Amino acid sequence: FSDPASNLGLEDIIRKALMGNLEERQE
Amino acid sequence: SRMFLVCPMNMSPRVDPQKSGHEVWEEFSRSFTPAVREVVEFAKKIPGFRELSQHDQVSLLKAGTFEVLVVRFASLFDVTERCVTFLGGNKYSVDALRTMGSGDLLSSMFDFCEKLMNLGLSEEEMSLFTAVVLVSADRSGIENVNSVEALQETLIRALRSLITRNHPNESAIFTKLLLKLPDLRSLNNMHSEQLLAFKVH
Repeated sequence: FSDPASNLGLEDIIRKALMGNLEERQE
Repeated sequence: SRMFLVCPMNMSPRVDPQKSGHEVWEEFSRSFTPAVREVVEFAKKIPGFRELSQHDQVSLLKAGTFEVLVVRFASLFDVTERCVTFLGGNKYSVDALRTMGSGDLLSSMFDFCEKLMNLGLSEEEMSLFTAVVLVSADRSGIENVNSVEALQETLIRALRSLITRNHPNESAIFTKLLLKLPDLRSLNNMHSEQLLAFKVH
């Protein structure tokens, strides 16, 4: 529980949103 | 025993008692995910943010998303009518939310939002302030502190210049804004404690 952001699933949402942009740039 | 989720990033504070803890959590997650994605999209538009390492981009967003959301959704807190609008569109009075179990966090959020809204910032000023909130070199887990610090300083300089230009006779506004940063940290800590209590519950 020491990392609330990970607990909430935030990290996953953030990574996906950031990666989406990377994929767009690669295209 | 009824359960309530008093965070306005929910559609409603009332939780269906028939739903399992997992279902409640999933629903809450679906409700706040679009707002979190908006924060990421906002971050991507901050000049220089995408030049930071991916690790630091994630670290800043993980640590700062709550604070950015507080600033972006400050208008959900109606100080005059003492009520909060949830994402579902319904308003709930502070007294009603208090009976549902909200505590010091909600009162502190009201105080913060009232002071922030009273500054009467423009959309552009608010946006730049939000960028300053997000790009903080003292967040935990930052690997390249110098790069984040350099970007943070550039953003603070830009904010000072914008505020000075727009409010030439109100030099205290910039100082007041910077003093909001520790207030936001404090709200963030209180929020993390409540999340912990919620998960344990």
